[in-house]
Amino acid sequence: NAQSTPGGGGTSVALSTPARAGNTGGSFTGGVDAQTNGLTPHQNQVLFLIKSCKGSEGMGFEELKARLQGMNVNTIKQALDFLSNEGHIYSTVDDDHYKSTDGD
Amino acid sequence: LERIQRNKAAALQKLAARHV
Repeated sequence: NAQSTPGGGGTSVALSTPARAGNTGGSFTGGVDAQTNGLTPHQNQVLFLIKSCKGSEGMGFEELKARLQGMNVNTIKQALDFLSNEGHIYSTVDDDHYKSTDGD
Repeated sequence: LERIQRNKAAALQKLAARHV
């Protein structure tokens, strides 16, 4: 709703890229980077997983669910909803596949 | 594929609008 005043230049939020790119299996154990961007830890977790997926189709909901065992399906959906509203992610081949905007 | 590009463009715009 808020009209943005152009010309301010891009003070974009510095998205911290965690240095643990090789560590794919792990669950987020809280920590500092779970609180970046003003997202909830759940939202961050979802975003992080989507970011880590480099396929052209992004990450499917089923895969997210599988990787986020213990997280409520509705919570995941809400996180996806929020993230796509914010523009962090977008749906690709269908509404169940998401890709991160700052991936490439 | 066109849909993907469109979604991506829309998402990037949203993102930009959030972080002015």
